[in-house]
Amino acid sequence: NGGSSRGNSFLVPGATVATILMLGALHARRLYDDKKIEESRAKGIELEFHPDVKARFLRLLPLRTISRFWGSLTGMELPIWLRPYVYKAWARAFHSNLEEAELPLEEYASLREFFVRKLKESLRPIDSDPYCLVSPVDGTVLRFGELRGPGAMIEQVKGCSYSSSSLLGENSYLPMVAAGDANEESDAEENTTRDATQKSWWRISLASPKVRDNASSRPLKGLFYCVIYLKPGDYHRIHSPVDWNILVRRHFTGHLFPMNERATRTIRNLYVENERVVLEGQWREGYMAMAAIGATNIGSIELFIEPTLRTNNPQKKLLQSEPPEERVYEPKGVGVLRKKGDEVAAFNMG
Amino acid sequence: STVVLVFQAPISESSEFRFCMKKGDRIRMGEALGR
Repeated sequence: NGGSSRGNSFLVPGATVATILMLGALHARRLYDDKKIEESRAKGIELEFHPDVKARFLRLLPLRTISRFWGSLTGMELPIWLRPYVYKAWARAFHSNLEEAELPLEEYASLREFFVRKLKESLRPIDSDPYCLVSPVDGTVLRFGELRGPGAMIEQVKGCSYSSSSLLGENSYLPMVAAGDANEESDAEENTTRDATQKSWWRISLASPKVRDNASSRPLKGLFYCVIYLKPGDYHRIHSPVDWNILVRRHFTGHLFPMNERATRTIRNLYVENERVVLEGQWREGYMAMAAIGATNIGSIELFIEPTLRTNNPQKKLLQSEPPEERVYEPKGVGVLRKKGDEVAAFNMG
Repeated sequence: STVVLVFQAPISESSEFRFCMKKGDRIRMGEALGR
């Protein structure tokens, strides 16, 4: 008996120390990896797509269930005395600025509520230039550019791209894009040996007609994209990038893979596999779409213009081929007007 | 979580849309993405 109790008294602290050491080692490894990535980026080295075993393993995990469990856990009301400690610890871990929170920390009942906190009034001045498009979120700009050529592909990382129509939906009002840039197109029209498909305009939908200057045969409007990543410590509300009429909302159910840098390099078609809400409409220059893509920890998307929308719902079977659930906002063709800087949506925990 | 914007903007010589940030930049809500 004496030997057994001596064994137990060693086992518990021993296991605790071993766990702490293991977690410490994993964290150190992660910091090292992050540093390497930052160094590569500083040298201008493009990160390439490289699927790994961990990414394949992630597909086996019930990430949606884990996400909802995380949501329930973080939605639990905390005792008032404990709230500042928990939120300060979160802020320290994920580099949030607590000075920006609209309310005193004690007034956020749960971590989930704290996570979607509003900011103090006028902390984010909105650029008032009518010809500018503003960032809808706080985050890191991952990619941006002009969409060109068949498929209008958006690069996830070097060596892995996804089509804008698979991101926004096959029924999207996405306008036509030119094959090649404007000058290449003019050259192509003179060069009869080139493939006819290369010099033609392609379409996903005719909802937005192409606009061209007849004199120069050069298109007047291009189609652009911008991808912004939100870290866990960032402000997680989404605002309107311009004055626009939101005409359609599409909700795609899907996986809830993590969306961090490593995941973008190892999980193919990450942006079109994850659950997302797409808003489509018109602004002064034409077509505008905004896709809010969920992740494991931030699985649900709340729309302020449609509070009844529920995302990250339990499902018996996840079918990727399932068409998105779509809603056309009334009045048809006018939809819901949102001004630049207006709140549109929020990412919720779980 | 991630937000992707897809939008039309002018590309004619007289008024060409240009992004005003770099890849990897931190951006805040309300700051100009492009003009």
